[in-house]
Amino acid sequence: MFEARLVQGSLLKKILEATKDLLTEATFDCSSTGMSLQAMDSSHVSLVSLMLRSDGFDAYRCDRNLSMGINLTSMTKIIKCSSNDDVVTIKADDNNPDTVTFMFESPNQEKVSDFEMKLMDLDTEHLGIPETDYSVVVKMPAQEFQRVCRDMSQIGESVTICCTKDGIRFSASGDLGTGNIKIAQSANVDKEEEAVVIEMQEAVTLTFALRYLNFFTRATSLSGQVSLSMSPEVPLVVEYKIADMGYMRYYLAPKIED
Amino acid sequence: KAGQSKLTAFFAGP
Repeated sequence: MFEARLVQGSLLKKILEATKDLLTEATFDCSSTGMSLQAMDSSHVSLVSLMLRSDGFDAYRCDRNLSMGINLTSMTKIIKCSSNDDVVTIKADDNNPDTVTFMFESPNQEKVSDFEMKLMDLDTEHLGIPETDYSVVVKMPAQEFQRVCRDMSQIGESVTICCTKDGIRFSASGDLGTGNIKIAQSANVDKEEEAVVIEMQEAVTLTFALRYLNFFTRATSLSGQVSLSMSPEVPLVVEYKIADMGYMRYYLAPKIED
Repeated sequence: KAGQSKLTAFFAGP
């Protein structure tokens, strides 16, 4: 028996929005720890890693580990049938292993809907991602990062990110010319969410495809802040924290000189 | 020009 109840049901809409450009299907792994998902996009350039800890749900029960192969397009159709203020419960029954049920309850309990969705048999290949100490970790407002990625993609297809202790510089070049955006570390801020904080061991310069970074910024509504973790010649980690529950992380392989 | 690398070049597979 698996049952996970989320009063803030709209969170699922935001999570699906944050995966839709990268994934069409994925396996949700459910255990007593929580629900997680790890999947690469079809070109194997980026990876989505979602963690929703069990203690972040309003009720959570998982008697035995369960892998649910989900067509995300179908799940999106079903989740769109919920209202933003609905309580969402995800249920899977051991006696009926080929389906998952989504139940939506209005706040006043007057409307209750349930949708049963067929699960898929997916070949999932989990990548082993080692714990890494990154050379640079930048925390900045998620909306600012979204704006930078959008603006840089007006200029070119890739962005070079150069991070020093003074700040972070984004540069792009293309047929029309070049663009640079430099953001300094905040001197002092009233609101933590508005801060730009750079933790640096060594300066790093890396180049990434903007197409993917723009896909990642679909997660902007999940969190006020985003963190960018970088080391020379390894994948970038873009993390959006999901308050009191976990995170949505994206990994992106760098562009490398041949 | 820099080429796009793949994640599988960095992380161990299944």
